[in-house]
Amino acid sequence: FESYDKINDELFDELEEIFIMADIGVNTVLELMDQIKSDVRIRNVSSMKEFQSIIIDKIFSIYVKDEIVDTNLNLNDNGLTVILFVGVNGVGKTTSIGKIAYKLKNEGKKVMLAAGDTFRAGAIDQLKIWAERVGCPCITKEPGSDPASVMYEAIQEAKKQNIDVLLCDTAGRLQTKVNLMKELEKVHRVISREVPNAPHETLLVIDATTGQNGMNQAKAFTEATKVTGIVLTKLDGTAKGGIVLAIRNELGTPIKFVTMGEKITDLEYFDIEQYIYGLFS
Amino acid sequence: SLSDRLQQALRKVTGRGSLTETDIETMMREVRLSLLEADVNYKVVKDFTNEVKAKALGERVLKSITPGQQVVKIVFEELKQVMGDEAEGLRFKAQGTTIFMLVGLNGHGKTTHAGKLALYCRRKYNKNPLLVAADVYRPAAIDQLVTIGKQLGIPTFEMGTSYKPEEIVKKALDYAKENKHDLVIIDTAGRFHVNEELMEELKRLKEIAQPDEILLTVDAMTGQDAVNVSQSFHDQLNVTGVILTKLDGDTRGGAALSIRRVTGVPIKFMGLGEKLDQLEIFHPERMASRILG
Ligand SMILES: Nc1nc2c(ncn2[C@@H]2O[C@H](COP(=O)(O)OP(=O)(O)OP(=O)(O)O)[C@@H](O)[C@H]2O)c(=O)[nH]1
Ligand SMILES: Nc1nc2c(ncn2[C@@H]2O[C@H](COP(=O)(O)OP(=O)(O)OP(=O)(O)O)[C@@H](O)[C@H]2O)c(=O)[nH]1
Ligand SMILES: [Mg+2]
Ligand SMILES: [Mg+2]
Repeated sequence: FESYDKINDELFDELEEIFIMADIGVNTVLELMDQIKSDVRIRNVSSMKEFQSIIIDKIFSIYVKDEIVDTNLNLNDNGLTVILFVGVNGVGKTTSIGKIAYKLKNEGKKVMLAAGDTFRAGAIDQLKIWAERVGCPCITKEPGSDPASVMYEAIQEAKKQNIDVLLCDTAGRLQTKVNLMKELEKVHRVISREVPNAPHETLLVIDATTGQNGMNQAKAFTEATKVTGIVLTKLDGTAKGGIVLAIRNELGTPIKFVTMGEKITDLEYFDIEQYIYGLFS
Repeated sequence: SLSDRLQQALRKVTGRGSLTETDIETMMREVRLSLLEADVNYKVVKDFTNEVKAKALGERVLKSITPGQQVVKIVFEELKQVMGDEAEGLRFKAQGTTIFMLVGLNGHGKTTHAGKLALYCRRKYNKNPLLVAADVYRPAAIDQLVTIGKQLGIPTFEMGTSYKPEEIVKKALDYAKENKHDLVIIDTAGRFHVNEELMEELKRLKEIAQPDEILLTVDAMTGQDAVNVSQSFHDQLNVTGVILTKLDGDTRGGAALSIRRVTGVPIKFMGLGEKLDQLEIFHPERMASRILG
């Protein structure tokens, strides 16, 4: 914004371009631009500094939506916490489980992984390697087993070993595959039957390079399994993952984590101010 | 759909006789919004819509009794034109070993499509393919490719994760020659176009392998970033083709238009599922109508 000395149509166009290029999505962008423009008009804003604070303010209010945003994980204080990871193919579910398990372990929790992807080549081996890196047990069954049975056995074992947090991996699936979404509903049902209030968190993993289809994903996965939060991955590229703002705006789903790399430490709790800053850098 | 949006936009206009330039502009706004929702790149949308507008004015849409339909037809024709004609085929060497190398971002479908390509080339061109596991970073990546190879009855050359990809590719080429493989398909690790170190590695692999095809694998749900990614990979490696994956979902796939428009690289294949036979030659007309929505 340093190159502009006054607020004009050109500046508004450039701002709209930044928002669209961030994949925020047409409807939310139009809404944002309306609010920014009307605020600028009502307050008769002429300084760049004030303009910037209006922009930040408007994005912030879309994110906060007049409620306390809880980016912390909903952990069970007296008993087993179950976290279910869902999402389409290749977005970073398995890798994010490794990172989050590592973080929780360093926060003093006893963690365990459940290899619920019994379908894809190398999936179980992949999660086992992450369990080794974290230094925690991983429950597996043979490839081709019913994922719900993996979760069932993992929960029994987690109770036996007094585990604090059980992180459950599932196979990637496109939200349009009815039978695969039914399978996910069954997994969710089995978990909720075996542990009261479980899964305590169902995290939808979304790749930052994803465009508008991210909204379809959020709607379908929320319908199948009550998604409680988003993990936004691959922010170490050039994409901004703006679709999560549109999802927050329309469905109210909070973003809990962001990941920015392939190392076990490349994970942070979501911070809206850092995210907004990243939109413009 | 675009035709519904245009009908809506024109409802207030009909009965006036002919349209004004403002009405055309109203319709162009709907075209722009529709293409942005389809994930076509912002700048590509601007240029593309201007061309549609010029055509619309030139084709006397102003006087048409079904202006909405006519604009949809113009958009479809323009999309088809950009998508190109029939898909360009794979380049095979007339003699000796053909080399394909798959590159692209993490999780976009390279390993799966290495398998699909191997099966396709064996069935359609009677090739004797060798898969090469050059991803030594991702946990169990080699396992994944070896398993895929076993499912297809196609051998996978691997040296585990303690050798560098450069070494693996060198040895793989020797192995292919000794074992009479006329096709080598190299699976590489996912990486961002902005990761200098990993892009340098890819350039070294290209130098060693001298591939006949460098196939950029792109997830069809990629949004605005598709232009950054494809342009950067193309500038750095001279990509020869694109494989657009996960088209069995409901994403409109506007990335296809952006990539084609900005880099000119042909889209050669579409990935239509997780199974190894779910690969099809790119259909420009089908892609155009999908983006049109
Ligand atoms: N650069 C980068 N790569 C990531 C990030 N998160 C995950 N990845 C990579 O993305 C690829 C896919 O990750 P996975 O964890 O296998 O994704 P998934 O959702 O479990 O995939 P499926 O189980 O096949 O659906 C791997 O190469 C990961 O290393 C990230 O934040 N940054
Ligand atoms: N539905 C569907 N899934 C696909 C398609 N292509 C690949 N996948 C899935 O997408 C996920 C990622 O595929 P991979 O082949 O591991 O992707 P990759 O590019 O090799 O990933 P990295 O090596 O980590 O960069 C897996 O779950 C695949 O089964 C496709 O065309 N359709
Ligand atoms: Mg996985
Ligand atoms: Mg791979």
